[in-house]
Amino acid sequence: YTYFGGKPKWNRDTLTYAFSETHKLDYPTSDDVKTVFRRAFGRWASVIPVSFKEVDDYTTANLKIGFFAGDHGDGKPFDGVLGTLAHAFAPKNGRVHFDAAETWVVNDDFGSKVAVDLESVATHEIGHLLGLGHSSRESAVMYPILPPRTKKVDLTVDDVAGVLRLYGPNPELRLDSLAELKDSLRNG
Amino acid sequence: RNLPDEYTTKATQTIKVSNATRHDFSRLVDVQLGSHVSGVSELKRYLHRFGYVKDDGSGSSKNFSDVFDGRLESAISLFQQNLGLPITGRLDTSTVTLMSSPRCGVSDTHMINNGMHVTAR
Repeated sequence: YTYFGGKPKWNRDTLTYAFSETHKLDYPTSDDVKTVFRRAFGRWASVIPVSFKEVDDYTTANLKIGFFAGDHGDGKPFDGVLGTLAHAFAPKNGRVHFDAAETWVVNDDFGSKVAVDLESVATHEIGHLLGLGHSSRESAVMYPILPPRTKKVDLTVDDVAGVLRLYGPNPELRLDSLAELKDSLRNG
Repeated sequence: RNLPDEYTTKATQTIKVSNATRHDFSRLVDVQLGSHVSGVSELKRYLHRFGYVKDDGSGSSKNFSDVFDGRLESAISLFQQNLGLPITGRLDTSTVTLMSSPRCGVSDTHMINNGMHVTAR
C-alpha cells in the first residue's frame, strides 16, 4: 500500500457523501448506484472507525460523487470507453469522478466486452478518498488496473493494513477473522 | 488551482460512445532500446500521464519522440516495479498488456516518490 504525499487523512469519524444531481447516469438507475456505493463504503467502514452517511446536499457533503464525460474542468479529462475509468482526490478534497462513457454494470451483468463493475471501481476510489494511494499487489483493491468484466471488491490484507495505519481499527473489527492480517501485523 | 466542484450547467448532455479508446500498445511488444517505432511517443505520453516520464522540458508532453531511449527504459522498469511485474525494462507481453488495460486515472506519482530506484536486469 502507499499514501499520497504528506499522508493526508480525514480527522472526523463521520463522513457525509452525496451524488451529483446534474452529473449522473441514466443507467444504471440512481437507486442501483446508491446501493452499490452503500456496500462499497460499508467495506471500508467495517475496518476503520469512520462511518459514511449519505446526504442530499452535494455542495456541503464531504465526499462528492459524480459521473462526467470528457474534459470536465479538473485538468483530468476522461477518455471515453475504457482507458481511465475514474479518479478521486486525496483528503480533504473529497471529489470522486467516474467516466460516464463507461459501460457500468451493477449486477454482474458482464455481457458487454467493455463492461466495468461499478462496485469494484467505487471501492477502489473510496480508498483514494480516505488517503490510500495505489498498491503494487495485484490482488489488492488499490491496484490501479481493473480489466473489463472483472469484479474485485473484497479488501485484502494490503488494503486493510494501509487504511488501519491511517485511521486505526474499527472497535468491532475482529482481527482473528483476518488471519493473514494478524500475521502481517505481528511481523511489523 | 481553485476549481469549481462541478459545472452547474443543467443542459442535457449526450455522450457519444462509438469505439473503445483504450490504449493499444500491442504492436510495441519486444521493441528494442534504440529503435525508432511509430507509437513509442504515445507510450511515452501514457507513462507521462501516470507519472513515469517527465516531459522534454518544453512544457509540452506532445513533443515526445518515437525513439525507445534510456529514459523510456527506466520508466518501463519503474512501471514494472510498481505494478508487481518482473523488472526488465523491456516491453514484454505482460507489461504491454497492463499498459493497455483500463485503469484508475489517479497518477502513480505517489508510488514513484517512495524513493526506490530500479535498474533493469
